[in-house]
Amino acid sequence: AEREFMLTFEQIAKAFESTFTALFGGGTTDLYLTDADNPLESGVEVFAQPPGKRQKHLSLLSGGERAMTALALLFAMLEVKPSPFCVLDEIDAALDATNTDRFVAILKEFAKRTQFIVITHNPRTMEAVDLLHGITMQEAGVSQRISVELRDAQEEGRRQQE
Amino acid sequence: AEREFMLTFEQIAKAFESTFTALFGGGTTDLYLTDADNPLESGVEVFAQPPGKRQKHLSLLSGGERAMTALALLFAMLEVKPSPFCVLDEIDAALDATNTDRFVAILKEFAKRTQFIVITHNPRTMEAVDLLHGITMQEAGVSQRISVELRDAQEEGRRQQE
Amino acid sequence: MHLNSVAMRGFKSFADHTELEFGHGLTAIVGPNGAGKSNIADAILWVLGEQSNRAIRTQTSQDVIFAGTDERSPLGMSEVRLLLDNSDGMLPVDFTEVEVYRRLYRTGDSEYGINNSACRLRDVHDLFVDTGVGQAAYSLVGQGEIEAVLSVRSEDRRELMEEVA
Amino acid sequence: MHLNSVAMRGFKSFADHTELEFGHGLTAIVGPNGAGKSNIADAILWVLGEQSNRAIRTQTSQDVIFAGTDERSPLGMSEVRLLLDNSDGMLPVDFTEVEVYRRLYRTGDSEYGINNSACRLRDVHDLFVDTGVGQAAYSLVGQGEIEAVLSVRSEDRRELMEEVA
Ligand SMILES: Nc1ncnc2c1ncn2[C@@H]1O[C@H](COP(=O)(O)OP(=O)(O)OP(=O)(O)O)[C@@H](O)[C@H]1O
Ligand SMILES: Nc1ncnc2c1ncn2[C@@H]1O[C@H](COP(=O)(O)OP(=O)(O)OP(=O)(O)O)[C@@H](O)[C@H]1O
Ligand SMILES: [Mg+2]
Ligand SMILES: [Mg+2]
Repeated sequence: AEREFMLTFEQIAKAFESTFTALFGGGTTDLYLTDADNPLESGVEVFAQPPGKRQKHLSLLSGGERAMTALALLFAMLEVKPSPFCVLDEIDAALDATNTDRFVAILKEFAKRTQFIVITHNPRTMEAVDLLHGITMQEAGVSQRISVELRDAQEEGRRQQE
Repeated sequence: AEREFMLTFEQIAKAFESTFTALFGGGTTDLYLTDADNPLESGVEVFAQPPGKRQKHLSLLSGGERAMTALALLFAMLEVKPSPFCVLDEIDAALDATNTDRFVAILKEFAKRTQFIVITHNPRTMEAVDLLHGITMQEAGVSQRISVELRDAQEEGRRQQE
Repeated sequence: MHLNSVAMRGFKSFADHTELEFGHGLTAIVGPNGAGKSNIADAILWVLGEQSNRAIRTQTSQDVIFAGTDERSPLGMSEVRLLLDNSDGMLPVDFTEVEVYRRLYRTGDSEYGINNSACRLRDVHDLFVDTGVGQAAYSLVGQGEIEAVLSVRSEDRRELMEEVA
Repeated sequence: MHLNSVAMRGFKSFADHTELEFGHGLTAIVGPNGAGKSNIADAILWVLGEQSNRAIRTQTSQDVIFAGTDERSPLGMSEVRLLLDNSDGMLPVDFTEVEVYRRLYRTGDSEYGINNSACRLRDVHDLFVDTGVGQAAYSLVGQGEIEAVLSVRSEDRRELMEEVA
């Protein structure tokens, strides 16, 4: 069990480096055990630096940078053990345009192996999907599904943001 | 001290009802002490129901509804004891268009008594302010301030969201 | 294995029967605040056998049953059905299409079923236990939860990675 | 009493001297992810005498000093200056304009001042103690913190309201 965990852990660390650099266009990562002699009791620490930056702790990263780092770790785990499907609820909330595009690019890449269902307010994310469901409450307190055209949904989403 | 707290508490409860109904266009609120005999040891529980809905717990509210409820409570406290200035960092992140407009309306109202500095990605919020500062990192890792025109900032913000 | 569709009625704000189909590619669910989007994520977790109230934002298990509005009475039951494509045989049953359902009555009674054959909650768990679905924290990221991936205790992060192994 | 401007250099990502003016009305700070917007909120808290690392997202106090980049060396000091309009006399000093500054050197030495007169941290705290600024949790809401207003323990919420009283 320890052997198996160590193997997986190294795979995740390697995947994390590649997903992080894909999302940030560069940078440095490290995933390490706090107690290497006792992997199954140990903690796992994350070190991540966006390109050109030198801050020492994750806490110094911005909200958007932390969201991108978390996404990199999530996708790293999905790379090592793909889940058949994955539901993501507003994980793009903190991302600006550039970061949303990078997130969408990696999402499309991973969509070859995993079925993604994303809940979003972000028109750029909507741009990337194949199927769109609109949820509304025409009657107060009662939800229903409606078909939405991409253009209308994006317009609404853009109206949402402006 | 207990007398003073009770007085303030009742004022906050009353203000909360009015800020909540302003933000939700209706609904019901209650702010109550868990231990009314020992106010200074007690907890404070929040009950809030958007118009037409009947859910019993705050946890059942949506992300956007919880953000609006939190804002209502924040503004209620500001109403009872105005702060000279108030810094709000991306508190509109979870809000859709309609809710952003309602938040902006109450913000402008309270701006008569309190100086607000808001950090935002939301073009609708930008629409409401009198002064805009752009922060960029033209050199990697080094922040600087630039002047931005409202139109450009909103365009960027809209681009941010699409 | 992938999701074909989810259907629900009486589940949280979905008082009336509602069905969502999922394509093979990326699906997005959109709409205003409070419309019911996250409730759909809750429904998927719930029908897969979720037992933690916190995971679906409830305080008691009956909170998933439509509570009524000013115009409508509360309902007595909540039901969710999940239809899966099993052509790759990932699920340990001999069907290419698998439907899982779960019902909760206001009395507290629960019903579970696989392909219209009543079963226990444990059977639903067993169906998915080797697929990484439902249990794996990284196959569903709830609203506001992405930050948690970084802010959990480092031991919890190791446990999360143990699930990947 | 209101803010006229904040100026900083060597504070987190603001390696070079930067100044922001604040109008009487609503001011917005905008820009891409990681640009430094929240660092400005941190700077305002910090110059008002914030002592908690968590409140300004640092692990050690020296984390506020510009740490350098691939192109630039780290700096040896961080300085923030806050200029306030005191025409309403809310601050207990005889000036209509009050400037508060704070410096931290990489050696660990700190300097504080009010109107270019060196003072102790306590004097900065005392200056603002009756105004509700800085201390009141509801005069600064950090990124991702709005949810906390609802999710804190109910005793903490009562304490927050005691501050209002
Ligand atoms: N048992 C129930 N009966 C009726 N309504 C319910 C029940 N449980 C939750 N709701 C309602 O469902 C709504 C929340 O839906 P949900 O969290 O899915 O919104 P959302 O579309 O994700 O919104 P947001 O964009 O703000 O996250 C709330 O208004 C809540 O009152
Ligand atoms: N001591 C320091 N020296 C240099 N850079 C620092 C230092 N402390 C923090 N930073 C950098 O500041 C950046 C974070 O800035 P900030 O949190 O203000 O971003 P933001 O504009 O609020 O972004 P977002 O929109 O994502 O919230 C990080 O990239 C971090 O590396
Ligand atoms: Mg939601
Ligand atoms: Mg920020």
